[in-house]
Amino acid sequence: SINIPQKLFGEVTSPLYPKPYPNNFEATTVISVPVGHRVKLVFWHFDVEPSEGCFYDYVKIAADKKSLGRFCGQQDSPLGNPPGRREFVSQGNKMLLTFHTDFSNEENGTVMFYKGFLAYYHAVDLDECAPQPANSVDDAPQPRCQHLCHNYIGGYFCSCHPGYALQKDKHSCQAECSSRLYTEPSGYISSLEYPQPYPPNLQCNYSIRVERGLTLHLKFLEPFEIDDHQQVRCPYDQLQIYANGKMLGEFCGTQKPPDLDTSSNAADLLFFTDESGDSRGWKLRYTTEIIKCPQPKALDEFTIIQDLQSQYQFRDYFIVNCKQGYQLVEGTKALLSFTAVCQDDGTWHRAMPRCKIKDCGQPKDLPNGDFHYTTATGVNTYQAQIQYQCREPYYKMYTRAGISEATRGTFTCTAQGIWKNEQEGEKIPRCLPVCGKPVHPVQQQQR
Amino acid sequence: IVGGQKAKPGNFPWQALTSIHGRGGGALLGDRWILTAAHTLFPKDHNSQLNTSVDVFLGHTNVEEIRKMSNHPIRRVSIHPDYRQHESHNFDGDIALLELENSVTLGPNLLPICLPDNETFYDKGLMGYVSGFGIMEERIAYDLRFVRLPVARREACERWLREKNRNDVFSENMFCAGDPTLKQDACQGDSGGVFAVRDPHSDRWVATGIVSWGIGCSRGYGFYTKLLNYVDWIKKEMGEE
Repeated sequence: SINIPQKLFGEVTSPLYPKPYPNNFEATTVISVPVGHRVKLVFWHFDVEPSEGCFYDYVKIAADKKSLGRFCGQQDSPLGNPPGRREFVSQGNKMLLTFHTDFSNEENGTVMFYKGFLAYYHAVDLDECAPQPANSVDDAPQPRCQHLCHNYIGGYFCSCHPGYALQKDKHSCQAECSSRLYTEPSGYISSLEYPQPYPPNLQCNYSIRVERGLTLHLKFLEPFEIDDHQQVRCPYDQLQIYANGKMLGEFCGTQKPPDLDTSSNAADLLFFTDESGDSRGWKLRYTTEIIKCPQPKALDEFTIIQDLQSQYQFRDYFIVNCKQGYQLVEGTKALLSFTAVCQDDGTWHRAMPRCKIKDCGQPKDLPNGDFHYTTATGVNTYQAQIQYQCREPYYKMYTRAGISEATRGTFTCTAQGIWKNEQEGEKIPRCLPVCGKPVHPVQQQQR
Repeated sequence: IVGGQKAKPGNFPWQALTSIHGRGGGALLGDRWILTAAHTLFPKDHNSQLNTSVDVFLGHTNVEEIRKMSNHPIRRVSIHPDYRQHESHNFDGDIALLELENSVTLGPNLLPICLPDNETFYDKGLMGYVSGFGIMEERIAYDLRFVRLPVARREACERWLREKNRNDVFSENMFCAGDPTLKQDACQGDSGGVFAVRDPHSDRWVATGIVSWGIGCSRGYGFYTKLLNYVDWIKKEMGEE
């Protein structure tokens, strides 16, 4: 046989063409084109000794292990079996052309000369995606790709429907649903092929992750159909739903699950199927709702919640103040200010504080003086009042001009928790020594 | 005190007993200042160093009892800058202040005396009281004694000094009290105590002089540091108190 180097096109001729071909010759020319192409061959000139059934000289064409014909005679002649303008096309990238001659070329005792043939071939792109012939009568045609086939010059490739992944054999598609992520605030999730039966051997994980401060609601749609068993719960296929680290339910059968409130911004749906089954699967719509915190409520009548809103949601906050003369306390700790923020789980990040009446504490001792309560004795809270006095007659309270000792000595527990005098503020009065006033001055009765 | 009488508790509650170079007197100002004579701290004809202890007692009329009431520690001694220790016959500027370490608590037996604010406190004949734990002629006193003396006429005291051929300085910062005809006077150990006058307008007792010097005791006039001339200095030393 003669192997022609692989080319996209070329010519094949009989030996010595266009001179008469030799007797007793047989050779098979192997025409090959690049893989992914088929061979198309046309005879441009054909002049081979004609005979009944092309018994003596002939050109035989074969491809794909099948004969495409045996040819002899001349173009446009009724004798023999000339190929005419017929195009011979292979399925594969090879075509065999066998040229056979016998010992002579005579006709009625006259030696005849035949030029032979000139054939032209070229590569034609093979549409690999075209339906393949069946291997046997019973078999259905086998597609090259399980899902989608894409032809290109010299080759093809396969791809899969959404939700499936092309396997290593580059032909088959396997459902791929092991890490589906949904981040939109609402949407639909369904089993593969829904409402057509879902594929076998699934291990799907659908994760819903929405913003903090939102809570997810799940609502299943009809039809809901997962393989089930009457006696054993969900032995074949099952849909499990998780949120907040807990399983909210495991579902199968044809009864649609109830609407689910996850109380979370994250939920996971796991769907497992076995190798068989013909159920149509499931579909749900998930929606989100912004999380709300409980309405803040004052614990006592002295607490003021600033700009109270009708409702509070995630990231909202409220500020608490006290009425004048009262102090914010959290447990036993005094606070300068208080703000509570609504958290993503619908709780306040701090508990409501209380307002405790301001305590000015024990009044300062007055050197060389004393004080007494003009309000309840021993009570040092807001609005309590004391009166400082100097130890007379030995000391006298120092006052500015025009201010009486009573005024200077009066101290009130203020809203700031400090004892204060109206005129002098926090500064307590001074008791100054009284000079020249003996209690028992010298007296002389004798004259 | 010569020719005087024993004081009752509370008669002179400002009276201090000092023990420096011997017995001396003083008067309480405010609640932590003692007014005294500079020469009780730096006596004439004596070493200029104050290297002896300064003990101050307050609040009683009996020497033994007052000493039992514990000494009041001194924070600071302030001598008037005009005082000349080495001029034996010049008692000008004979005034000093002792600042106590701690304030004292005032009571019926311990009260300050006031300072003068005008010249009327030095009018001729104005009676004042001089008190002290000083000697009674030739006897030591065990109790606080006092004597009532008139402010003397300045010219009379000057004449009296001239007659005695004394070269002692009788400055404008001094006044004299007593009467040569009376056997009443302050004496050694009374120095530093005050000449106290009751102001009838304010009903307050005012210290107008400090017992300073004399020629003998009860044989003439007694000489006193005129406090009115030193009120500004005292106020400056005592600060806002």
